[in-house]
Amino acid sequence: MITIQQLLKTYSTEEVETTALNQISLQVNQGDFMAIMGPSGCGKSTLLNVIGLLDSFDSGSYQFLGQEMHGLKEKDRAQVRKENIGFIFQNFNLIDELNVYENIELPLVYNNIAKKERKERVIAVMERLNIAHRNKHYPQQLSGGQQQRVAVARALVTTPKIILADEPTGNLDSTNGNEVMELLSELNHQGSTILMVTHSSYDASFSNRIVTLKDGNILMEKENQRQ
Amino acid sequence: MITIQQLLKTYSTEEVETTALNQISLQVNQGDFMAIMGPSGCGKSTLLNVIGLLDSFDSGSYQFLGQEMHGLKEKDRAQVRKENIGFIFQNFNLIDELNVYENIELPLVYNNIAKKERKERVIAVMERLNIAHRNKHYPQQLSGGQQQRVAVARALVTTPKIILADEPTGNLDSTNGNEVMELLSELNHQGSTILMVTHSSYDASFSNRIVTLKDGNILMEKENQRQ
Ligand SMILES: Nc1ncnc2c1ncn2[C@@H]1O[C@H](COP(=O)(O)OP(=O)(O)OP(=O)(O)O)[C@@H](O)[C@H]1O
Ligand SMILES: Nc1ncnc2c1ncn2[C@@H]1O[C@H](COP(=O)(O)OP(=O)(O)OP(=O)(O)O)[C@@H](O)[C@H]1O
Ligand SMILES: [Mg+2]
Ligand SMILES: [Mg+2]
Repeated sequence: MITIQQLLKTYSTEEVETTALNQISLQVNQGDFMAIMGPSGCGKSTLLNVIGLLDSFDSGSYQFLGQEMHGLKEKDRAQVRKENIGFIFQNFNLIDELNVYENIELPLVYNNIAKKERKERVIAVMERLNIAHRNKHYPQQLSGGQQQRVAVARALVTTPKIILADEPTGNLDSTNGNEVMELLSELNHQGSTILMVTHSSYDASFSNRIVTLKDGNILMEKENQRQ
Repeated sequence: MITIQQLLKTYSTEEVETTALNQISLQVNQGDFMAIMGPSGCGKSTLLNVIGLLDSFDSGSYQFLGQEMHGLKEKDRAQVRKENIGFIFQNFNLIDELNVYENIELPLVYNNIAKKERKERVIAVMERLNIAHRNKHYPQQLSGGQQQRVAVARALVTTPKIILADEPTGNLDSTNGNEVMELLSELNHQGSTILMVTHSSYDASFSNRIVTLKDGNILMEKENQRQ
């Protein structure tokens, strides 16, 4: 499903050049639930942004569903992304001008889903994540954990082929965090491939593979025995 | 140091009125390190914002350092806040137009600290939190955990009388999170009073009191035996 080879990603500021991903290679198979761990600043969000086609890379190869992504135009990257990927951002990235319902509904609108079905799916995921009572609020009127759950709901409402989750429970108490992990597990059992950045070994226990990064390199990989 | 009695705080949107703090009463003594816990949406950030004089409240009493805060003008609240309170925000609230060094330096500038001393203190806290190598970066050029550490550094650089920390380790791996907790502990031993919202029982173990909220009420309070 995803084959990455010798992928290099650098950032330059006036002062310094940072090698965020140091010619890494990685294979993700359909149906995987992969946890990505490592210290703050080691390249996890960068890896997710490159895989999620939100960011380009300098050199190397990234094949997504059989198609090479290097050199693909922004417009074509956006198309591949909208049709296949659900992204839960580390800083949520909610749209301030839209309320909770409209934020969650947006990917369904992009994918031309009919209004009646959009309503059913938005309501179902809002109830699942316990935020239906806030559906007319705007993001600035929500608690941190409520915003995070809206970001989760929006990424999952299209039941995408691949889910990229960047620290999806960072602002949640254990009950709400567990609910998010249960939902991700279910979607994985139903066929979604999941890559999840996390600092929590509890969250990582839901995965079948754990990849650990350090300074832009893959330090190690291991299989995880799920219950 | 802080005496809160029958404090009521509500939010109104077009659709619904939310009682975020339901006539709560709370006493915080100088030198306390209080953990505030509870489910997502139960009122923790609201409590911190009211205590931190960032938000007004509807009724009840809030005495800070012997002075009643209810009805205080915005200008006077801001003055009390700048002189006494360091705030670590749940969503960081860094200033995009300033780099890391300038973001951390800002409270010292407001407090009229001389340039030479500002430099020493900013460098000391950046090295302590392992972000000195990013001092010329802008917030958008930082990882999530790096942004969080800049927010922590900025709140602590004035060694304030009272530190309000809203989930200060949510985006950090265990090593960096532990470093933040050690630094808060040290400041507490040196005399700072700390109120910390957290979802982590590990973080809460550094406190001497744990207050649990639920639906805008104080559910329970307990002493914590620190090692
Ligand atoms: N500006 C606002 N307008 C309307 N309602 C609000 C506003 N800010 C917060 N609320 C509501 O008040 C309640 C308490 O919010 P608060 O941010 O204090 O929760 P919290 O305990 O910090 O949650 P979390 O753990 O998710 O950060 C929530 O139900 C939230 O939806
Ligand atoms: N736009 C940018 N410009 C310059 N440097 C950047 C930029 N974005 C990220 N970096 C740097 O690249 C490195 C990797 O960042 P990344 O966001 O991938 O880390 P991370 O592993 O997600 O960390 P965290 O756990 O703190 O979220 C960091 O050292 C960061 O400072
Ligand atoms: Mg990150
Ligand atoms: Mg909060």
